[in-house]
Amino acid sequence: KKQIVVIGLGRFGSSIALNLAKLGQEVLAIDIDEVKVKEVAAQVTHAVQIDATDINALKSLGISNFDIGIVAIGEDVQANILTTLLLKELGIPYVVAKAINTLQGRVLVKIGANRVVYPEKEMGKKIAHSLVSSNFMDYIELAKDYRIEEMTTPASFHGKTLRELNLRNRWGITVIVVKREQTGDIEVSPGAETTVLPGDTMIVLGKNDDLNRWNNHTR
Amino acid sequence: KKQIVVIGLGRFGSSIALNLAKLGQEVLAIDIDEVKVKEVAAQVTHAVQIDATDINALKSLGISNFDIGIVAIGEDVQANILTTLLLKELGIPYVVAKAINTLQGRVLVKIGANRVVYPEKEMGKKIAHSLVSSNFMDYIELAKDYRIEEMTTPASFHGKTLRELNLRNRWGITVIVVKREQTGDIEVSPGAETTVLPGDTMIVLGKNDDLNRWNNHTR
Ligand SMILES: Nc1ncnc2c1ncn2[C@@H]1O[C@H](COP(=O)(O)OP(=O)(O)OP(=O)(O)O)[C@@H](O)[C@H]1O
Ligand SMILES: Nc1ncnc2c1ncn2[C@@H]1O[C@H](COP(=O)(O)OP(=O)(O)OP(=O)(O)O)[C@@H](O)[C@H]1O
Repeated sequence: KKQIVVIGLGRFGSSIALNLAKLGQEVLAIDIDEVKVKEVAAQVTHAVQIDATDINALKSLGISNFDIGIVAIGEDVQANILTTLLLKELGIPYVVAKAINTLQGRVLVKIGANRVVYPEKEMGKKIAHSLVSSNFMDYIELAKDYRIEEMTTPASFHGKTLRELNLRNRWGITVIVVKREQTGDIEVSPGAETTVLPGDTMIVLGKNDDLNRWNNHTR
Repeated sequence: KKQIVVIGLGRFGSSIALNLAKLGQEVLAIDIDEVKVKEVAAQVTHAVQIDATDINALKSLGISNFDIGIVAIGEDVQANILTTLLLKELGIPYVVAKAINTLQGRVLVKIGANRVVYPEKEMGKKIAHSLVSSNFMDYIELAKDYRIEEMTTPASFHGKTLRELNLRNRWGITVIVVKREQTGDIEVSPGAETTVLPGDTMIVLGKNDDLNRWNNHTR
């Protein structure tokens, strides 16, 4: 379980906060606007009204202990950049920041953002692609309880066959593709005798609960 | 090649317009703000400054002949809803509308939007999921030339088995999942005797070129 602070509860930030909470994570939700704070308060671990550019306010919340920080402030580019800088200076190892233009994005990278997201731009690209493919539907959304994930293979897998790993019986997970990093080959519906090698990634299918349990176990 | 009108050139709308143009589609980009229009003009088929809630302005642009309409107006919910209604009344068969809250989304569905998108909400969910999976990589990106797509099944498939359809030999496409709309069941690595039924969707894997060829064929 990760400790995640989400700053900026607009449509994007509140969606991150609420979805993380649904996924069982510890979420501290922050916004300068009390109304936004109240809207999520019942569904997250903690919700606090502060100005996130105030380093003392951040310190008093114990922000330095968090695993992940999300800066989802939008229009106020200056506050977004300053908050990102503060989170890195307070020692949060992984900080995701939203950018509303590429210039801001480059600044964020320079000051230490581990990942920069352009939510509207990326969704626009996805929609464009889905309109052009004749029967394309919205990514890989299976029946409500299932999803497909791609995962790197842990060291404990290497040198073992899929039969030995027995993921279906032990974890309820079905391996549908093995990608060989070393050769770039792709094995679809790999046989039970397939040996997992270092660098391989697997695409797996499973129920959300099973995948969550698997993810918590391998953390 | 489709004729697509994109109304509202904010970050989301302009991304759709520019990506569609890159994908070789005919794009008419519209915004009430001349500055936004100028920004995309060189990269799309046509870019025009009008108020999209003005039905006469829309008519004069020959909007009724378009295949797809995208309404990417954001804050002005009323303009977004009115524009969506006008596009349907002018006879555009497929209209995608952005919504900034679920109430607006329900209204859009009632007035005929074929698809409602919540870009910030959906990206938030995706980011949340990517942060929680221990080894999660950004969706299903296979070796450069491959991808996984979900597709609806055309009428010509219904009542046939996968063996009869022979997609792998005919199109180079591997079916990895069949989703039964009627029961909600999911069949992973379906056998050759699996019969495709109306409403089924398939998740397929293939080389980009093969999938593009398939998509062009079924258009
Ligand atoms: N200094 C700050 N400290 C904390 N929160 C802030 C600060 N500045 C702005 N915010 C909050 O960030 C949130 C998101 O910012 P804003 O609404 O500008 O972004 P947006 O891009 O329009 O959002 P979205 O598209 O996600 O709805 C707002 O709720 C706002 O109150
Ligand atoms: N009546 C209208 N006719 C045409 N364009 C309009 C109309 N009303 C608003 N727009 C345009 O729609 C665009 C997007 O709207 P807005 O900026 O409110 O949305 P947004 O959700 O903040 O955008 P994004 O998140 O995509 O950047 C703006 O460029 C605006 O000028």
